Amino acid sequence: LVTGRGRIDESLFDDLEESLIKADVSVRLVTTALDTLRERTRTERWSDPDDILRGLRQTLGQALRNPAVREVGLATGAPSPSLYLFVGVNGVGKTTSIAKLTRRLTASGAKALLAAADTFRAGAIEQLDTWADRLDVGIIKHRPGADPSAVVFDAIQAARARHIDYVLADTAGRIQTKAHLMEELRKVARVAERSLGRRPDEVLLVMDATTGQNGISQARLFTEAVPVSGIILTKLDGTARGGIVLSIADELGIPIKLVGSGERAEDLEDFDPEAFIKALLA
Amino acid sequence: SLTDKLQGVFARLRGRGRLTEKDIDEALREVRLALLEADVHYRVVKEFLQRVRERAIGTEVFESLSGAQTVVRIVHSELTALLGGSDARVQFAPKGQTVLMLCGLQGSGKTTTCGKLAGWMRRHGRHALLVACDIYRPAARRQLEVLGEQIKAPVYGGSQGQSPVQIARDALRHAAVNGNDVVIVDTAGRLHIDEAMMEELAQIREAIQPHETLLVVDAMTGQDAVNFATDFHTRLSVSGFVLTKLDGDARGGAALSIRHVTGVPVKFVGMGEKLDNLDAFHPDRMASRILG
Ligand SMILES: Nc1nc2c(ncn2[C@@H]2O[C@H](COP(=O)(O)OP(=O)(O)OP(=O)(O)O)[C@@H](O)[C@H]2O)c(=O)[nH]1
Ligand SMILES: Nc1nc2c(ncn2[C@@H]2O[C@H](COP(=O)(O)OP(=O)(O)OP(=O)(O)O)[C@@H](O)[C@H]2O)c(=O)[nH]1
Ligand SMILES: [Mg+2]
Ligand SMILES: [Mg+2]
Repeated sequence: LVTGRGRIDESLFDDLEESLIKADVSVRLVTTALDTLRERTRTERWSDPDDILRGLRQTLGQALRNPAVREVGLATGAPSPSLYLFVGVNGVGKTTSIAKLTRRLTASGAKALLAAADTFRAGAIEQLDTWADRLDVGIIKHRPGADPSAVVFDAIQAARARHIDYVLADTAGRIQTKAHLMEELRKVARVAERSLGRRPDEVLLVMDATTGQNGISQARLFTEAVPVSGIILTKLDGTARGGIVLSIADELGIPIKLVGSGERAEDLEDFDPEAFIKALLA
Repeated sequence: SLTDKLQGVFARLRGRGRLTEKDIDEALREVRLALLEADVHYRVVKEFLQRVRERAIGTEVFESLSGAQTVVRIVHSELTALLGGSDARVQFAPKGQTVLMLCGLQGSGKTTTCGKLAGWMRRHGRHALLVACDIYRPAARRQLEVLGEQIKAPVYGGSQGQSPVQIARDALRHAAVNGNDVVIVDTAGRLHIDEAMMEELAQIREAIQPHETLLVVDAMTGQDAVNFATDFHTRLSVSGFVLTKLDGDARGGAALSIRHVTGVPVKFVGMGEKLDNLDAFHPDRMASRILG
């Protein structure tokens, strides 16, 4: 980005603004970050564009340095099973992310059970069922149109009976501004909490890296409805940079825990803040 | 709203008879912010504001009392003109089969839109065949079959082991035999940077010569829209966009970006998950939505 530049001038700041906006970083955060850099250029007497780049990485990294945001590991609870609930708007990669996390958990020897609590969308149960077969794990499914809360309830009971370590529950995609759908989600979380005797160990908000400014609305409204504990940012193998998560971390303090980097079960990585910011500025 | 923000700008400039260039620039900063927050592409915003600026400065009578409304009116009309102004109707074959191919990134709403289009076709007196050319996603064919049952449209999925190109080609023959005058081909979601998958799509297109190649785009897409829309269009010559999930609160600025850089019109909008939630595209409504 700053290669071949001899000095710090307004055109450098214009280029940085363009790169950050094109990475879907919010205008508010871009303006704040660049104002900070302009100030530091003055007070620290910077003359080398590399200082700007380093300063920018620090400023953006600040959003991710929120203490709540830095705990990237997945929580577990006792007594088992640990429950991971997957939520998010339509088409972002919830079902596929369940498959990926299941593969990771079972690879380390743990036992997992899937809950097909998307009882609405065409082929949703069959899609998760196919993954259960491929991953050789059990699945609790009811009929299409059944109450999603009942599926999650049954899965928790079954996991206890079978001494299973993890229940991963799929939910239907839903637009965050649809009150009746968010109420349905609240009920799923309530029923799960009652059955588990504690909150779900993780409520993972799945977000698509191609999402623009609407991502903030998604994070805000899903967190208001259910205790979102982390974000899974998918489709980072595309050209979208997912910059909106910086604002989400900055304003809401939600940790980004995992990243989806493809469509296979093995395409799941831990979130790496340094690598993320580096890619943002590439 | 943008009008309120501009009222604030113009209130500070009160008492002047005519807007100066400096006043226009200050007003345009608010417009720029509104468009970027609506996910309009950085460069498209630049070019768009240039047009607005020329029109605003060229305007003769400029009462600063109604300056805010004037600027919003100019912006709204420029947006509407840019979003519209092209034939957004479906191109039907003059006789025989009409073939539509749907493509796009993963999760954008292609399969659901295929189901919706089959319903739309029936309401227009035509009989569509749905074709399941996604052989990769778990239970993709099953998803389309369920939608086909719901909308009462037949679904063709070829036989086990066939490639998407073979399935598509056989589907045309199947449609001819069964009296389907419209063939709607669903394809797997794919990245525009996945060379093998883009080549597959080009081959499907070559085999079936669609009358419509529809790129399905999620309304919440941000700045990346220009990247993939350009690539899909360059590779396949897209004839129309379908903008999905407009029942959410995403402003949908990606629509302006992709229309501006490719010249391709938005032909349909998805307004919900149910199969009757497919609407015609209204440029003026989209303009208001983008402006927030
Ligand atoms: N390239 C890429 N594709 C992904 C990734 N994660 C998911 N996908 C694809 O995105 C599409 C949607 O994934 P799903 O898992 O069905 O998404 P979902 O959120 O469960 O969708 P709904 O249940 O319909 O709301 C599928 O084609 C997946 O293969 C990722 O990290 N990279
Ligand atoms: N709210 C809303 N949801 C939609 C709309 N169109 C599609 N969806 C939902 O978006 C999700 C993804 O839709 P699909 O039709 O599976 O998307 P796709 O492009 O075929 O996905 P892949 O085949 O995996 O690439 C599903 O949950 C759909 O119900 C829409 O207009 N509004
Ligand atoms: Mg799903
Ligand atoms: Mg599909």
